[in-house]
Amino acid sequence: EKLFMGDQVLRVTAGDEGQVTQLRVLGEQAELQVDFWRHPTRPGHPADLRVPFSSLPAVKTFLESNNISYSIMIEDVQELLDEERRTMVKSRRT
Amino acid sequence: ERSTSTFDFASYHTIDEIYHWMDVLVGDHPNLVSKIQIGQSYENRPLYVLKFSTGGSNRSAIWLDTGIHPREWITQATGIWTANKIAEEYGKDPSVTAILDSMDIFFEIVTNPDGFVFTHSSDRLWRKTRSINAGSPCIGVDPNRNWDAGFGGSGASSDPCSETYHGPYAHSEREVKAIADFILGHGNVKSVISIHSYSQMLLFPYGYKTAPVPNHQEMNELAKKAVSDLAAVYGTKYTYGSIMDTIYAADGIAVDWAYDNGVKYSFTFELRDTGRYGFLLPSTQIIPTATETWPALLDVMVHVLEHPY
Repeated sequence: EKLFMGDQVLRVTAGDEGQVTQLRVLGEQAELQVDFWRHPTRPGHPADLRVPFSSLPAVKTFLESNNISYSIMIEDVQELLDEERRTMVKSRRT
Repeated sequence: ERSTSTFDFASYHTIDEIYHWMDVLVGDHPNLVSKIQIGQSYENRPLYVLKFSTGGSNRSAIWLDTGIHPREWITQATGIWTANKIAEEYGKDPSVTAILDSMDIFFEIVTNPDGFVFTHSSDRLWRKTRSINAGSPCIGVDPNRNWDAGFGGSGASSDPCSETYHGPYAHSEREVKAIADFILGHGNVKSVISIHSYSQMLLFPYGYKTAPVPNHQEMNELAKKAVSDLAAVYGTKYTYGSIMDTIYAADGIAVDWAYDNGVKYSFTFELRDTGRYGFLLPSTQIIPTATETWPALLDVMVHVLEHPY
């Protein structure tokens, strides 16, 4: 079973076309294993990136060094998954 | 559950529970709903489709599918609720009744069963099929980049490790080929509505080229009405338009294939996002999501009924 402990989902908003392009470049860096949940489309529209725990420093540095604004949408993916599982077990018991 | 009245539509369910529920739905509405199998998945799971029909032979039809990307759980859950709604509203709601008095509806609720099972057992965030890629350690193909419509272009990846890997050749995935064969074999499908989550969009072709479809204006106006009626329920705001204009270039996708194969009313939904949970939407979101999606779906289906071609 794959665990997602410490993985975060970042909501990123590109300010211009150049930043949209930079986000696409970020997605092409296979070693970072960034999983785009919502892809960058145009300036002002949010993109959501699941970032493995091990890649968080590199990705955040990339965003900050390119002045791309972001917020943390999900602090810890595994916590949400655990909560989802608890809900399903409870529902089934009911 | 022994009856659809005791099934918990507000919960997420395993594939066994969903497949069992399909049988219950058929049992509860034997003169309206039947279950057909259109193929088998890579791991040999049955690909089931619910057929809603009041009779006739090879009537014009609407195709609905949910869950081609298995991690989008709100989508399959909305599919279950919607299928039940169609069955329950026939004979009550004038629009549903009019549609089913003239047309059939085919509804594939778990379009990618192998991936769906994998999201329950091993990787909650799995998106692709589970087929093995020769020469690569990475598993799976993005089934919504595997259709024969601009297949292999720049809006998909040739890397088997990518989430948008298009596969070795068009329709290499059994899950895709089964639908393509079914729709082509049927020959009278007038609308394809492929449902995803989560970006709050109602989209239509093309994704693989910038040219507008010939009936772009009609599609745009229909999409505008549908998202307006959706927003009237809970205020959820959708964007709409062609895939290329609204999201990005996407090659080898289902609705482009459908359109290029004569299905004029081809749409794809991206269901709701609370802005916090993404694909992990709590189950409390299922009923609201399905409820608000219903009038938009109905708008499209009624338009198809009223604009025969």
